[in-house]
Amino acid sequence: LENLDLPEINVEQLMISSEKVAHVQLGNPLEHALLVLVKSGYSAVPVLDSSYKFKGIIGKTVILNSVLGLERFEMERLSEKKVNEVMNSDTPCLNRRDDFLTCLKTVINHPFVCVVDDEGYFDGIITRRAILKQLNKYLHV
Amino acid sequence: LENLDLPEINVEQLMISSEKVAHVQLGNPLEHALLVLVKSGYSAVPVLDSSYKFKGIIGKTVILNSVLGLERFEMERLSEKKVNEVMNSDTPCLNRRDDFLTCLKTVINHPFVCVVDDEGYFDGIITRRAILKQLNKYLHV
Ligand SMILES: Nc1ncnc2c1ncn2[C@@H]1O[C@@H]2COP(=O)(O)O[C@H]3[C@@H](O)[C@H](n4cnc5c(N)ncnc54)O[C@@H]3COP(=O)(O)O[C@H]2[C@H]1O
Ligand SMILES: Nc1ncnc2c1ncn2[C@@H]1O[C@@H]2COP(=O)(O)O[C@H]3[C@@H](O)[C@H](n4cnc5c(N)ncnc54)O[C@@H]3COP(=O)(O)O[C@H]2[C@H]1O
Repeated sequence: LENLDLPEINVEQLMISSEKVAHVQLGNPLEHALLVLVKSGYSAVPVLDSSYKFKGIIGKTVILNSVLGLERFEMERLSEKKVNEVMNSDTPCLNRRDDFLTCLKTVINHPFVCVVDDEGYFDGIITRRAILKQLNKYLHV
Repeated sequence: LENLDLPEINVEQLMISSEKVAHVQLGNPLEHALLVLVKSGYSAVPVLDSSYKFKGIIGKTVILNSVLGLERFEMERLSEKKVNEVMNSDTPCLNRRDDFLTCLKTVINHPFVCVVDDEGYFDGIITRRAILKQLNKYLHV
């Protein structure tokens, strides 16, 4: 990597900070989560607990799959289930100190990745768009 | 760009070819489109006409928004509407001859971009993941 000075930018400068990120809580009914996803337009958003710790990610596909019956989408069942029952909690995280290359590797397989502090509190997200914008700037030296 | 030899790879080597891409047709009812999106897990897929020309993109958000009433999601209305009524037809395309940098610029704001030939027939898609994987390889010279 001697001739390529990677973007010197770190997680903190790249990330969308937590107050600008749409999210839902563990105990929310799925109906609320689907409304947040449809109104915001996002495919998936972070799931936090009541003390603002990061717990996982939830998207439209798992919610709709959970109410897909034989004949139709049984939307009335959305009020019976909670976010923590269907969310994906096996997803990578980053820390504010991580470098650009670590961010690039993590977003290869994830449209966005959550940033947490050492105690697991939610700091924000890194999106593929932010990484791609930096790479495009960098390649136009 | 004299010291950076960009990935020599072109659209043809990067793209997912059309037979591996889930898609829907202009005249399909929204109910069918939502089922394809939920069963495949994709956020959005290309829309083609009956002669396999590319017409636009449709995702879960616009479909669910179109049936969101005051109190609930009125899913019974999904069989009344067609794909061409809600799809997004204002979306960029690429051609097999385009270079890597053109692909990178296009996916900054789009999770995937469709590849069409000179008459508008659908050839495949370029995804952000494919671009990010190449950039990651390239940065480890
Ligand atoms: N309101 C909007 N304005 C402008 N462009 C928009 C937009 N909503 C979506 N996009 C574009 O579409 C891409 C995919 O969005 P998606 O919702 O599938 O996937 C998003 C979403 O799941 C999540 N995300 C992004 N911003 C968020 C936020 N403020 N709060 C919660 N989640 C967010 O991160 C994923 C990747 O975002 P990324 O920006 O790389 O990529 C975004 C962005 O390029
Ligand atoms: N079955 C699967 N296996 C492994 N990983 C999966 C997957 N489905 C989704 N992913 C991962 O999630 C990312 C976002 O998928 P999404 O469906 O929101 O957004 C997708 C989807 O809307 C579309 N897409 C990708 N492959 C497709 C295909 N074969 N047919 C139709 N649309 C496709 O392109 C967007 C970007 O795809 P990309 O690969 O960059 O990014 C994908 C990929 O990293």
